[in-house]
Amino acid sequence: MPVFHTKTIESILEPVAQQVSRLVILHEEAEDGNAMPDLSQSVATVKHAVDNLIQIGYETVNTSDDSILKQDMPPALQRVEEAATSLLEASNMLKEDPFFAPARKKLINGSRGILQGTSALLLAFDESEVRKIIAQCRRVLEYIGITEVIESMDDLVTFVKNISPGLTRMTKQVDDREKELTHQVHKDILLRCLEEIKVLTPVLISGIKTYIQLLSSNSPSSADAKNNRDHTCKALGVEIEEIIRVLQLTSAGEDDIE
Amino acid sequence: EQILEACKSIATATSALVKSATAAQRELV
Repeated sequence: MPVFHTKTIESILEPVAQQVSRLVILHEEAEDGNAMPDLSQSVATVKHAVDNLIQIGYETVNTSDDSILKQDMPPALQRVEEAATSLLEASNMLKEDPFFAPARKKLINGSRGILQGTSALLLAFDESEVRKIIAQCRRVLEYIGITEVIESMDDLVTFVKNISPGLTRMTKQVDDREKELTHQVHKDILLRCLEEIKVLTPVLISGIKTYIQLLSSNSPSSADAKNNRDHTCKALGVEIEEIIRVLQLTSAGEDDIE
Repeated sequence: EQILEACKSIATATSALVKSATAAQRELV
């Protein structure tokens, strides 16, 4: 079962997570008794990368209009910065004494801190990207509500013209997201919802058209046509709501009940 | 996109650092 819920996060963090695990295991099995080499150059490279992230991170915080991202990113950045300081201290201590146990502990904690801070940061960023897709889903959901007031062919033409770009954008974004996910259950649900939306959209337009035609001819069947239209509209809404729900899941198991 | 690249750089640098530290211990094991 994958630990990271997106392929991008997995590709970034999986290699470093494995390295840190190996170091922790060596330490816990008390097999780290060898003299530690001079790590100052490697730590300097980490510090340089951290400084760059801090700069980019705060620029993102300052320019973003996502209030949750603004709130989530600074603690993660702080975590990474503190971890880098720990690594620097550990490296200096080990330079003095390559066998110094507390320095080894600090090295492990620093590495873990980098991993956890970077993970929190990537998660905050990813959630922000998901919120953008959800906002698009909600726009479509809101627009679908207009079907209730469509009573002429001109209205229907305007409706189709207006909803098409948003619907296309939404399905493209969800489709791209599905490809990014690592949890098979979540991928399958999103694909199923997209497939349903593809089927239901022309059914809805056709249903609205039938209702308009029957309404204009004062047919008694217009009430049934209205019910059919509303039923399809509701079904479409359910699929979009389901997409929104699954997009917010970040770990496998959350969806087992489904 | 810049954030992802920056995180990638940190992960690569940290991985290299930890690898050096681990390799040194492996020599003893």
